[in-house]
Amino acid sequence: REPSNVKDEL
Amino acid sequence: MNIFRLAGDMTHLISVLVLLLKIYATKSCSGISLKTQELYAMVFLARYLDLFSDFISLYNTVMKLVFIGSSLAIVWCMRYHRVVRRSYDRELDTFRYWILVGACFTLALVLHEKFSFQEVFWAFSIYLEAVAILPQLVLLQRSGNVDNLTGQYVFFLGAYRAFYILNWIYRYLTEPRFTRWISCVSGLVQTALYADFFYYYFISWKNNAKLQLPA
Repeated sequence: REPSNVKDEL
Repeated sequence: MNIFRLAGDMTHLISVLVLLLKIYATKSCSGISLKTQELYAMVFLARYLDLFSDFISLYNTVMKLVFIGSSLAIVWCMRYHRVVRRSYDRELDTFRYWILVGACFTLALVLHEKFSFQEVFWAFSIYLEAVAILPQLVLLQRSGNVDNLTGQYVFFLGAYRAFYILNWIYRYLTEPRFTRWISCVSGLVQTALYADFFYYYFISWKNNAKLQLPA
């Protein structure tokens, strides 16, 4: 998992 | 998800509910900038293009739908609702917001994480959100008097931004690879725009007086 590429914020 | 992020999302949700409550209960949108609301609708539509392609969590999906739906509903009410639209301060809400849209889109074409349709629109939405409150702040400044619900609406929006900054600090310290500079820098700019409003909000709160912005 690449945390910096996942747009997990709204 | 950390506590700051949750607090940010909840204050964001409360701000939308306060605005819907104001429009529904008073059947009036006086003091609310239609331009800011249209910019927010654009922000959510541009940012949540990933709604159907990337599933993150049920929470994320539901919140995205709520933000898109509520922003479109508010714009619709202010433009077309038989009663509500009469109270719109058209002559005070003259901010040339297409300049903001153009500038943000140009910036997104230059500064993005990846040159793809979704990523450019994502960056565009981040830049546009940072400045979307400007027509609203100008409208409040021009009308001078701010009713309670409108003041609380802007207050909760500002609180949402402040919590997101704490969220990024927390993530930066706890997640080894958390570096989202586009969000963070834009978020700082956005929060700074509220500084003046917060100052007068706290003064009026301390003195237990009606919120008034200096001309």
